[in-house]
Amino acid sequence: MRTIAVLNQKGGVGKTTTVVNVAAALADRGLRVLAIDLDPQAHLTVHLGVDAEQKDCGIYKVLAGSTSIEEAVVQVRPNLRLLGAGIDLVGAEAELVGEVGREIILRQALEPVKDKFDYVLIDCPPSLGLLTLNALSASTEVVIPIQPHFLALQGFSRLLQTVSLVQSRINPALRVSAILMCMFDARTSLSTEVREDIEKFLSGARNQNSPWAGAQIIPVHVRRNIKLAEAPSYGKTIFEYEPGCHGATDYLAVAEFIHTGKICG
Amino acid sequence: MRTIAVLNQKGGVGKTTTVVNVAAALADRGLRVLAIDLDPQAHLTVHLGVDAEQKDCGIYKVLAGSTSIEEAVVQVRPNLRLLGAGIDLVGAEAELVGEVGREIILRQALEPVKDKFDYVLIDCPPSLGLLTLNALSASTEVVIPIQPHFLALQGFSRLLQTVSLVQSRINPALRVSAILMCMFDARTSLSTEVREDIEKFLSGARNQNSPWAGAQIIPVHVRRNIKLAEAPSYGKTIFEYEPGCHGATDYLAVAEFIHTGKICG
Ligand SMILES: Nc1ncnc2c1ncn2[C@@H]1O[C@H](COP(=O)(O)OP(=O)(O)OP(=O)(O)O)[C@@H](O)[C@H]1O
Ligand SMILES: Nc1ncnc2c1ncn2[C@@H]1O[C@H](COP(=O)(O)OP(=O)(O)OP(=O)(O)O)[C@@H](O)[C@H]1O
Ligand SMILES: [Mg+2]
Ligand SMILES: [Mg+2]
Repeated sequence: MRTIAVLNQKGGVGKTTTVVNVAAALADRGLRVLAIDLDPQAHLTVHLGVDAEQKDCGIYKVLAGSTSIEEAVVQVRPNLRLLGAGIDLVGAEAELVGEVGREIILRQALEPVKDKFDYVLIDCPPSLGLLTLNALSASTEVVIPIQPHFLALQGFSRLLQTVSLVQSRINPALRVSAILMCMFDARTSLSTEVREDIEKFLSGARNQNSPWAGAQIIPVHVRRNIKLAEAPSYGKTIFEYEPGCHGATDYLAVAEFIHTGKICG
Repeated sequence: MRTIAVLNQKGGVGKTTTVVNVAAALADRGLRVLAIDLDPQAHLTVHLGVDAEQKDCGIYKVLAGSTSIEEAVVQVRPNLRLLGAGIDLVGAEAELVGEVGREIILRQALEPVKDKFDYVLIDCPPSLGLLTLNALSASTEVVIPIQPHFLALQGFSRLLQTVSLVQSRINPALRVSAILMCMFDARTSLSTEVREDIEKFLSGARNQNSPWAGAQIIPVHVRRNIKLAEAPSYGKTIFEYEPGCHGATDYLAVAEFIHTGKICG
C-alpha cells in the first residue's frame, strides 16, 4: 500500500483537484484506492458529491477514536472509497492537541486496513498544523502541488522543513517523491521561470541526506483549464464531467506517472 | 480614518494582491494609507519589496506590546506606510491565546495613529483564527475577495458567521461593505454563475439586521491577468510593473469605487 500525502500550506494551489482526479484515474485502472479528506473545508468530500453536512461523515470520529476506518468509509465510485470530512472536523485540532501521541492517531487507525488498499491519498488542509502532521506521520510519500507563481514559492522551504522534522522525529520512512506543477500556463514565462527555480533547488539537494533528495518534478504539468473548476459543482471527477478536455488528459498522465514512473502514450 | 479588513479564509483568492494594489492606488491619489500584513506568510511585505526575514519587521512586536505602531511602520512608497510581518509572526497566535482581551490588541494599538491615516488596509491570513479576529475587531469594514469558483463559495457562510460573531460580541460597528470578484474570466459561464449566486444571497439579506445587509458586489471585476502574478517577484505594485495592463486598469477602478462609491471613467 502506497500512502501519499498531497500537501502545500499555500491555499488554492490544486491539492484537492489533484487528489480527486488522481484517485479516480487510479481507481479506473482497477487499483483499490482510499481518499482521505483531512481538510475541515471538506472540499474533497464535496467534490466527490458527498454531503459534508452529515455529522457521521467519518474522519473526525476516526481521529476521536470512536469508530474504525472500516466503519467510517463510504464507497463513492468503483474501487474508490472516501473517508470524508464533516463540519465536526473544524474543532479536531484544538481537541487533539493534548492527546498523547497526537500526531500518529491516523497512522494507527490505518494499520488494520493496510492490505485492503493499493493507494491511500490524503488531501491536506492549507496549514502545517496537527491534521497535516497526522497525514505526514501516516504517509510514506509526499506529493507537493505547486501553482507556478512567485508568491506560491515563498512557503516552499518552510514546507520542506516541516517534512524534515516529521521524518527525523516521527516517521523515518517519509520522503518527498514528487512536485506537481498545477494551473500551468506555458504561454507565460512565469510558469517556466518558477519551474526552473524548483529544478535548480532540487538538483542542489541531490547529494544531501534530506527527505527531498530524491524528489522530482512530475514531467507532466496540469494546464490551467476551467473545466477542472466547473467539475466540483456537479460533484464529478474531470473524467465524468469532460473526459476529452486538457484537464482529463493531464490528470490521466499524472496518475500514470505516479503509478508507473513513466509517461504514457 | 476608514479601516478595512481584506478577508477570506479560502487561500489564494486575491487578498494580498487586492491590498497591495488598492493601497497603492489610494496613495497615488494623495491619500495617507497604512497597509498592515497580518499573515505569517508575509506576502504583503514581500510584494511591497520589503525583506520579511528581518526580525524587526513590525507587527509581531506591536501585538506583543513591545513597540508602538508609530515606531514599527516603514514608509514604502509616497503616502504609503507598511506595518510588515516577519517570520516571528508564525508563533503569535499560540502566544496570544492566553492574553486578556486578546482579540482587541490591534484595535488598541491603532488608537494613537487614528488621525495620521485616511485608510488602513489589513491583509488577513487564510484562516479565521486570532490574527483575523484582531483584524475584524480593529476594522469598521470588511472587503471579501472571491475567486469565482464553486469550491471558493463553500466557506462563504462560515466567513459571514465569524464576522457576525465579532460584530455582536466585540465590534458593533463592523459590517461587510463589499465583495470583490477576483481572477474573473468573463469567457466562462462559471464566473457569471458564481456572481449570480452571491447576488441572490445578498438580495435575500437586504432587510435583515445582519452585518452584510448593506454589502454589494463591487461593479468592477478584477480580470485574470498574469502580470498581477509577475509583479510580486519584482517587489512592485501593478502600477509600477505594467501600468497599461488590465490588472492596473481594474485595480485603479476598484480603488476609485471603494473611495467614492462610483466607477470612474
Ligand atoms: N488546473 C486548473 N485549472 C483551473 N482551475 C483549477 C485547476 N486546478 C484547480 N482549479 C480550481 O482552482 C481552485 C483551487 O484548487 P483546489 O481547491 O484544488 O486547491 P487547494 O490547494 O486544494 O485549495 P485549499 O488550499 O483551499 O484546500 C478550485 O476552485 C479548483 O476548482
Ligand atoms: N487577477 C489575477 N490574475 C492572475 N493572477 C492573480 C490575480 N490575482 C492574484 N493573482 C495571483 O494568484 C495568487 C494568489 O493571489 P494572492 O496571493 O493575492 O491571494 P491570497 O488570497 O492573498 O492568498 P493567501 O490565502 O495565500 O494569502 C498569487 O500568486 C497572485 O500573484
Ligand atoms: Mg483543498
Ligand atoms: Mg495573501
